[in-house]
Formats: sequence, structure tokens, C-alpha cells
Amino acid sequence: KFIEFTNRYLADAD
Amino acid sequence: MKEAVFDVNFNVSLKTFIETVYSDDGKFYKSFHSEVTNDPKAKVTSWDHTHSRTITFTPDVKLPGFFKTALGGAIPPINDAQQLTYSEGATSAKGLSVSTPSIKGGERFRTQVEIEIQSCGATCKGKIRIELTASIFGLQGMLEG
Repeated sequence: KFIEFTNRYLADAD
Repeated sequence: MKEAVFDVNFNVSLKTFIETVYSDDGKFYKSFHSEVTNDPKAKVTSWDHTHSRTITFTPDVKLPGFFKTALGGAIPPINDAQQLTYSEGATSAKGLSVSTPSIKGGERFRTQVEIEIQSCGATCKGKIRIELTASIFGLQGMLEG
């Protein structure tokens, strides 16, 4: 869950 | 004890990864706990001079009855002690995270997460190593989830 969340969060932050 | 290792790739530079995930305002972890552990009130301290900080959250998740019993009837706040090894311009970073429930004997439920990330130019990659010391048989699957 952490990895999935992190990828999504980083993508949104772009 | 149980260990799991995951390979990870992130589509941002190491610098951006660190500045986002380990930002001093704790925004990333506040969002993470709000969404994943259902605690919108998670607290994150500022980084101190030893590059450490503590995140406190109370997960609102369904647990098997025996786990609740082991924890004294309700889920206690969890303290996540984080330590970051990274300096500006470095090509790798290491984040250590040790979570224990704030109860007597909480170290029996210690979960350690080690994140090692290397710079690959515009992206970064690494490994996440999770160690569980939960002493109650059958708990691992739930914690891994």
C-alpha cells in the first residue's frame, strides 16, 4: 500500500 | 520475525523523492495516514538535529479479535520513529522507520521499514525492506497488507 500510495502521490505532485 | 523486500522505482529524481516523502511539514505522511490507516489527525514532528522525527497515528482499521485483546481492547496510537540518512547532492538515501504501539510491551509488535533509494538521474530506484517482530502467530499477513 505504501508503494502504491507513494507512486500516486509523486505523480500528483509533478 | 518475518522479512519482506520489495524493489521500487519512482519516476522522480532522488532529490524530489526525499523532498516530497520526507518533507519537514510531514504532509506526505499525513496524507498517507489519512488515506491508508484512516487517521486524518496523524501528527508528524519536525526533523531534529539527529535527522530523526516521530509520527504518531491511530489506525482505524478492522482487526481480528485476538489482536484487539492483545492490545488491551482498542488500537493504541502507534509511534513511528523515523531516521533519514541523506545530504543534499548525495546519490543515495536511507530512511529507517520503526513503528511500535504505545502500550506496555509494545516492542513485541515492532515493525521496521528500511527504504534504500539510489539516484538514477531523472528517476530513482531502490529497495524497501520490512521486518515484523509481531509475536502473535497469524498476525503477519494482516500487518503486511
